[in-house]
Amino acid sequence: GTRIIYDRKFLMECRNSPVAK
Amino acid sequence: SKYKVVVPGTGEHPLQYNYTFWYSRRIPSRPASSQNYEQNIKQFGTVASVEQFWRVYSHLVRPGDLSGYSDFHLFKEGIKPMWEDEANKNGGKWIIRLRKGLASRFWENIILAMMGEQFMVGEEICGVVVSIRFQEDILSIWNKTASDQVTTARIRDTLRRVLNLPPNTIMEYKTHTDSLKDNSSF
Repeated sequence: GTRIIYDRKFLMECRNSPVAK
Repeated sequence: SKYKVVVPGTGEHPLQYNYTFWYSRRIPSRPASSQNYEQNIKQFGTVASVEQFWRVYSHLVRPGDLSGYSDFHLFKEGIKPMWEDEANKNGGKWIIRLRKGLASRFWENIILAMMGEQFMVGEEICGVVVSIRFQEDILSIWNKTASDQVTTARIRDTLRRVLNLPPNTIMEYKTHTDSLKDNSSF
């Protein structure tokens, strides 16, 4: 099945965004 | 016992798996046994999304700032960080010994790689551990099937890439059966 893949850069950007997009 | 289902919040980025944080601290003078290990290990949060992860993580002490015999564990929800767990009993782990000062950065990178599904080994990953000790710190990643050499090689290669390990870093694979036999991990 499809897997949810995130790279480090994306995960770090989520850390810095106060509101989920 | 009460079981609360953890799901991503509205608009949050879901993870492939839910993960649970655990913390343990051992008094070195006492002999290690699975009984007192189980008493000393506490879970303190399960996350289902990237945003939930950062909310827990940002409140944690950096592992490199812990003292003594302390371990942080991040395991898939439902898998206890113990050799005896059904998901671990046929498994093993890659062990990376780190000189002091590197644990916090490598711990962050290994958990981001696990949560982001960078290892590409299907269901094989169980969790990761950072162990703070006196002389050195130890990072380990646990997988389900120690006998699956293709998987263990892929985990090792991904680790080298995502952690950007110093060239002289020694990586050792140990099955949980061997850990049980010699009754010592670190």
